[in-house]
Formats: sequence, structure tokens, C-alpha cells
Amino acid sequence: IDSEDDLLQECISSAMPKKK
Amino acid sequence: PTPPYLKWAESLHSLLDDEDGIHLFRMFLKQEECVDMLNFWFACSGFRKQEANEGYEEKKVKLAKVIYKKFILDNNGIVSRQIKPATKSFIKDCVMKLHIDPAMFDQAQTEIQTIMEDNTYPLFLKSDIYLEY
Repeated sequence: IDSEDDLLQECISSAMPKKK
Repeated sequence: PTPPYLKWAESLHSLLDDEDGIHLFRMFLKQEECVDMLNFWFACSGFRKQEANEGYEEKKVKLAKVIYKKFILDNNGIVSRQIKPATKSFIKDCVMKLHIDPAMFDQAQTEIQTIMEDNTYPLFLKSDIYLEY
């Protein structure tokens, strides 16, 4: 379960804008 | 230059293009108990980006399954309730048949985005969280 959440979290973070 | 908080009021995209804007919108959505809509929206964008990662087929399949399980499968979830049945069956089909395509969540993402634009985003702009900021 943890690894699934990590995978999802990583995916969500990859779509976030980077700090300007 | 226009201050960021005024830019956020221009469009949903301006808001979602700014880290602080996302943070504030997330706080608002948590309060409204629909933060999963935002998580799903970003998960779809992130999934599409995986396209560039050649050789990570296994990871893409796993990720598609996780997104499906977390947001679409549970019919009582906020995201699942807002997505059209045809769109849900399409995604289910892709996952079951392992037809993993970078665009497989695009339609669902558009549907959620439209709901945010018509509903939660205007409410956010009128909310205490935004106005106090």
C-alpha cells in the first residue's frame, strides 16, 4: 500500500510547477 | 508586475501554475472535502508526462492501476462521482486490457477540470481563505 501511495505522490509532484 | 494573488483570480490555470496558489487552493478544497479532485488533476498531468520515460512500461502500468484504484474504482469517491460513466468504463477497459496510453486519463481530467472551473474555483475566489490572504 505504501509503495502505491509513494508512486502516486511522486506522480502528483512531478506535475507540480517548480519554485520560481 | 501583477501580484500572484491577483493572477490566481484570472483563471484556474494561473492558480494551478503557482506553488503558493496551489497550496491555498488545496487548503480550501480540504475544507470542502474535495481535495481529491485536485490530486486527481495533477496525477493525470503527471501520468501524461511519463510518456517520455521509455523503458518504464511496468511502472506506467502500475501507476495507471493505482490512479484507477484510488480515484475511479470507488463509486463513492468525489472524483468517481463526477466523472461520466462512459469515461469510467473507458479507463477501466484500458486498465483491464493493459492498453496503457499517455492520454487515457485526458477525458476524465477535462471533466474534473470543468467542474473545478464552474464550481470550486469560483467558490475559492469568494472564500475567506482567499480573501484573507
